Amino acid sequence: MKSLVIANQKGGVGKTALVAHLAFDFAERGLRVLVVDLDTQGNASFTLRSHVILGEASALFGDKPPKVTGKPGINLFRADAPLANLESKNLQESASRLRNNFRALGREFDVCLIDTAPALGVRLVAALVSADFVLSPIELEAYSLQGIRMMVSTIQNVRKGNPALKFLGILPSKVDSRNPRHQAHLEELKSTYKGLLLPTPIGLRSSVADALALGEPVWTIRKTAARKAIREMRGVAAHLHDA
Amino acid sequence: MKSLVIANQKGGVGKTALVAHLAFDFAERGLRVLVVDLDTQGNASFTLRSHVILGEASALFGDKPPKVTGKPGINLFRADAPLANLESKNLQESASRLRNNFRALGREFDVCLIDTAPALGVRLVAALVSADFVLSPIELEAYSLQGIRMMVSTIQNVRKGNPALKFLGILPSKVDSRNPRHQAHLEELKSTYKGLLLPTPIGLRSSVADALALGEPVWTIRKTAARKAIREMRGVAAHLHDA
Ligand SMILES: Nc1ncnc2c1ncn2[C@@H]1O[C@H](COP(=O)(O)OP(=O)(O)OP(=O)(O)O)[C@@H](O)[C@H]1O
Ligand SMILES: Nc1ncnc2c1ncn2[C@@H]1O[C@H](COP(=O)(O)OP(=O)(O)OP(=O)(O)O)[C@@H](O)[C@H]1O
Ligand SMILES: [Mg+2]
Ligand SMILES: [Mg+2]
Repeated sequence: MKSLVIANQKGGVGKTALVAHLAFDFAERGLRVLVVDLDTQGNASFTLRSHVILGEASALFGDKPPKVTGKPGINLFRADAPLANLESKNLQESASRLRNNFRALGREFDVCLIDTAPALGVRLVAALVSADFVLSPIELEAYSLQGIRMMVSTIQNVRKGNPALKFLGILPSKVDSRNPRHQAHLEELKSTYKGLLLPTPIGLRSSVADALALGEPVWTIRKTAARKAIREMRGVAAHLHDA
Repeated sequence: MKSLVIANQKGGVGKTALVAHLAFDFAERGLRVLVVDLDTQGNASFTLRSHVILGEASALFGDKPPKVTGKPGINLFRADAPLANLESKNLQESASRLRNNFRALGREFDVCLIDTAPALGVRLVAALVSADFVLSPIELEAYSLQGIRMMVSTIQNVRKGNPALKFLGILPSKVDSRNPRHQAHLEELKSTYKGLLLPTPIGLRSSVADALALGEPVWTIRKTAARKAIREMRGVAAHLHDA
């Protein structure tokens, strides 16, 4: 099982939108997809509510792995309130439990996608310690751009405990192509974080929000307005599938 | 001193944008404004960087109040990294320290505005225990609307420890008037949360993001495109000033 954490301390940048669409796309390719929702908001759990619910995400921090069988499609450990208690627990212990439980589940799934809360807390660090890859969606606004430095240094710190962790880069999302500020910020990013930028930005697309509320991928929305969003989400999934 | 917490677990809904603009408006009215940035992202601290920096926000959780004098204008306790350590501390102790320190500072300021991280953690609860008012900006999207229930129940729980806390309501923000989904959600809100909705929604206004990056209020932006944003931000400030 390959595991990917989607993380950014900045709120509302499209983390859950990305997790959901990668899950939809990878499941359609016949993979056994495990989704873990570590955010007590439970947005990913809401969007994926019609798929296989394996249990509560806090169970993954227990001292024994949950007994589950992976089936092709989307299998979800949904967000639950006790997740919040992890923030006052010992980081090392929480991280090694999650890591051990992921190892035990590894044979049952092909890929694991982890949605995280907008915070650099115990849950995020435990997920980074346990994962193979991490990716950060960002918005092309000053606040989000400033947050990249903190995100990159958090990832570098975690690499000391998990040298296998690969940073797949930053994905500009909710990009408004008509907004000169977004275009200027995109150019800035290209020069500062040259090798880290994913090639397929995701636009500001109303149909993405529609799809997330419906619990369906954007490619099931039959409007011409959804065409660009479909191409972009499929593009990111294809790029990450091959990673 | 009257204190107002701006809070919502959902990320990116416009909490910091609102804190900054209320601070600008109230300072222009000659008030001695205290801003406390409890979010380690430090977005409010960035936007208010050219104003009076009184110290680090984590100092407000110490066992003695910082010795400061309030002057007319914006006085800031800026975000610092040690704030994150509060999440593993005892909630009661953190809350009573903040509450005591706010009391001690009360003579120096007329109003206190508290920006919070997108999380229902120790810092938020401590702020709610210590404050007189709380207000939640929301986005007119499904994820944000679903989060209201959790927010309202958190506020009601805190009221047991701080009966004086008043919920000023929910403020639709980043509202796209051309988006039928936003309009439909606004109607839904009007029927479900009738008495809680603030009368002056804030639109999706590019000039707001420009202003936040510049560290200036949107009413200093000389474009006609900024006119609506100015009217809205001033409207909300006037409404809250009279609260
Ligand atoms: N590409 C997009 N175009 C338009 N709207 C989007 C897009 N991606 C996400 N959204 C909407 O923007 C809001 C924020 O997106 P999302 O919830 O995925 O971000 P997040 O980073 O997971 O937020 P949080 O930090 O609260 O977990 C949601 O209401 C979602 O519907
Ligand atoms: N009315 C608005 N119109 C357009 N953009 C806005 C508006 N208000 C805020 N923004 C932009 O949207 C983004 C999110 O706003 P902001 O950072 O204020 O939200 P927040 O709730 O404080 O986020 P977080 O949960 O990360 O603290 C920022 O990049 C900001 O520049
Ligand atoms: Mg999310
Ligand atoms: Mg903020």
